[in-house]
Amino acid sequence: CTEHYAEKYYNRADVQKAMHANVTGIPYKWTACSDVLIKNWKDSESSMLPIYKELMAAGLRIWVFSGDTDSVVPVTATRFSLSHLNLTVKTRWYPWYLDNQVGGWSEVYNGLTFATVRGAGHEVPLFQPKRAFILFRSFLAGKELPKS
Amino acid sequence: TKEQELDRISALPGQPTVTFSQFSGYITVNEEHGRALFYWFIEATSIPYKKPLVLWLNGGPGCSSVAYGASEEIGPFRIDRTGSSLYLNKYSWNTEANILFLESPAGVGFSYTNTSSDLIDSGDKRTAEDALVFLIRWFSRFPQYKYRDFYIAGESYAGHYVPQLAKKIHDYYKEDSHPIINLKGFIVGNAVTDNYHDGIGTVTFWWSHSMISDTTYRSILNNCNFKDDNKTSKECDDSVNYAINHEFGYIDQYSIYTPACI
Repeated sequence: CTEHYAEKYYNRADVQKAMHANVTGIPYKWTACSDVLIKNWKDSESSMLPIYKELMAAGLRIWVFSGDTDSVVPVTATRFSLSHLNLTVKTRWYPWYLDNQVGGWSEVYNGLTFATVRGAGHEVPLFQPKRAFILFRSFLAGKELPKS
Repeated sequence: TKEQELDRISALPGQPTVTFSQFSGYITVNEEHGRALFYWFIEATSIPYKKPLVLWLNGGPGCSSVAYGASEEIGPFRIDRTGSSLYLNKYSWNTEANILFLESPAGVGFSYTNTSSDLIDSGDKRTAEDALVFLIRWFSRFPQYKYRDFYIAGESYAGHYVPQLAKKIHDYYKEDSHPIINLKGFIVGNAVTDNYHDGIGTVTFWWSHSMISDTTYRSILNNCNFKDDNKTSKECDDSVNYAINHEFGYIDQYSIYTPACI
């Protein structure tokens, strides 16, 4: 229910003033998700894989992670999609660790790192904040997730 | 810059005392239609001038990076259940980087348009275009971040926003050996990636996690081809709706083992 807290907080006049927000008097309440936008969304590319290939070739660091208790965009969806890239494995599938527990699993390809986060839902940092933090720190450092 | 100082947040209501700086406000991305995007920028807790810059985008499409990314995922504050005060997030990502949250596209959260028809013809293309304009103008307002190592992060439908914006930036600076927006990479989570493979993988997850019956699994695979974008058959819709309405039960589909929000 955490998004209900945000709906309360960001609709307060003192909060909007402190954030220099809503200066034009938007004619609707602030809300976490806009029904109008999602119901009327027009162009949506069917696949991101061509862009992935192009940006991998350009040398960008690309990490894809997946909380493994999400059923909306689940880990198997991402694995099927990435498998379609036919990437070369650099570091074979291994469990990554945090606090002597398996934080998830990871496989490193030429140009892309994939990692799962064990026990996390769609919003990984909400459900597994420490594991998400280690994932982020490893990404910024360009280092593989810890093997022990 | 003066504009930067006008956006400085002295303190949020109910906020604990912190040492890092934060700014929020609007950047116009289209004068003709009057589209302006709202951002919240939270500097790193220590030596921000040495830390990378990370743009965080939530998905939806139509959902707010302030509501999710900043307030319940990676930001420094959590909102208490009464909505009256904030407490610190021990694993905030702004210990490692300067974090920029963007409410995109116009119509999300505090981001607005003066042309109401914009709200019913948004899509991937204009969202990426406006986000690039936003970034170019944001770096003008925060010149101390020009040339800084820059990353984009996001989840869910931002599995579209993030690579599409990354491509726009890459193309924009293709001829520039010293780009102001110094994009080094991106990271996405539970990301919408490829309609066909995502679709097959989603139904496979439902079956392999015992959320649906064999009968329903076969029915969905037989009736849904996942290839035709935006066009599904009635039989496909009926199969998926039966699964959700009669077999899932009252669960939080975004986290199937934790309590659903009543």
